[in-house]
Amino acid sequence: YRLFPGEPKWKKNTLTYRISKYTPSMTPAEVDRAVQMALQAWSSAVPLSFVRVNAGEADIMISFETGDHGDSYPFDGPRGTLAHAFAPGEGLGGDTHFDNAEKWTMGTNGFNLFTVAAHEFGHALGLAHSTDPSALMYPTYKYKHPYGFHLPKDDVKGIQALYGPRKTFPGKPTVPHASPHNPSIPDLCDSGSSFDAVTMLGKELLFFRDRIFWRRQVNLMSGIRPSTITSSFPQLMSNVDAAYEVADRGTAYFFKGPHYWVTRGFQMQGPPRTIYDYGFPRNVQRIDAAVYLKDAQKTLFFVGDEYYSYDERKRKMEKDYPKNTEEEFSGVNGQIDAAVELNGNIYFFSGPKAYKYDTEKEDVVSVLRAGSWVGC
Amino acid sequence: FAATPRTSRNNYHLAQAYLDKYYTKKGGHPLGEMAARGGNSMVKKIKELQQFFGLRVTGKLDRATMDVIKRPRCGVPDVAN
Repeated sequence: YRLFPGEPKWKKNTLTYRISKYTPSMTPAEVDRAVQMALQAWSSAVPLSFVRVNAGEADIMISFETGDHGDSYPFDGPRGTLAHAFAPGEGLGGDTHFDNAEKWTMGTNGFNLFTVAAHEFGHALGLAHSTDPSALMYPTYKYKHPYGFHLPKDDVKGIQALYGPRKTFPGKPTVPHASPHNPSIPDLCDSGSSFDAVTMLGKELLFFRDRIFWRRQVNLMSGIRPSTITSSFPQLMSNVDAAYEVADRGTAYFFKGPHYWVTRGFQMQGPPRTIYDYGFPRNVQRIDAAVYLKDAQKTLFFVGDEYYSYDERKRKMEKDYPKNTEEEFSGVNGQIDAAVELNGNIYFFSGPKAYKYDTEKEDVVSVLRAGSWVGC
Repeated sequence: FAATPRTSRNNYHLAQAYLDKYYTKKGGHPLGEMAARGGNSMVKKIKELQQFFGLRVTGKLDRATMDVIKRPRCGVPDVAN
């Protein structure tokens, strides 16, 4: 394998990508899928994850271009040069262009987009061309079957020289997407214990803390089991900031930093999205807690000492928000870490405390220890 | 197999464009210098290409070399830029 002079690489683990222009020879969904699989080929070998954005600038801008398209590397029509990509860096860095004059395909009747994209993303991550004919980073086109594809050894060595290996479970065979290590289970019964997020999911209540989550039947206190987040939600980040469920839609939403994931039960529904789709201002970088109010069909998002209200029916943020949490929910003190609605009450988790807030009385009617929810 | 003069000329131009695109360090070699030394610099680059692709290093546009030049490929140069 070869690296670029100066060995440019990305200095962060989460990269954004955006497909700004599509090709007529494939459906957008096919292009999305091929790009996602091509990125996954690399993220299975190194601790990098890729988040898709649909607007604005992304680290890796992807487009289909024709002829001279303004980056001093004009395309040359059918065959010849198929695509190119720029080494990691600002501006054009990481950007990947495909020659629109080619016939792109998901199969073999043309140039397989997955094959070429996987090669070009190697450049976008910092690899130059390899002299090893079996390598993905060998300069000439050679069809690679997308499903079950594993990076050849030469490419794994190259990319891990830049970003290090993606760690695996000790004692288990190397598993792609395995979480980095066997996380210790926090002792929820110690007095300072708190949660990162709490949500219903179907008939169960889930409590998230660090890399672990606990599942319990709503009306049963026994049988509460911890497991790692990544063992049930492999594509999720290893920990979660906030979560909520819209039960009548059978959909749950998990938040981490400026991104969120949608699931049906434990099944991921596509790649992560950006929280700005909700209409948050750009200065909001993460969500502390979220709770869906069934009757009102509104979701409250807690950020610092304020909260926003999102109308799930109209799918838009309500006006006149954010509002101050303590002013609107008297008796609830401190930053909200997690929240969930059950039987007409909202349960706010703040540090080691869990406030039971009666929405009719508009007041806190009891305060428990957060750990009592999981049997402490 | 003896190429016709026309084929030879086409191959030559194809190879020249290929070498300029993938085996020329931009900014390091002013174009004039390349023209001034003509074939010599081209032979050097043909050898570089043959070495990169694991072909016999002859400095000539033999059939194996032309096969590689005609194969669809990535637009990033093979030599550091």
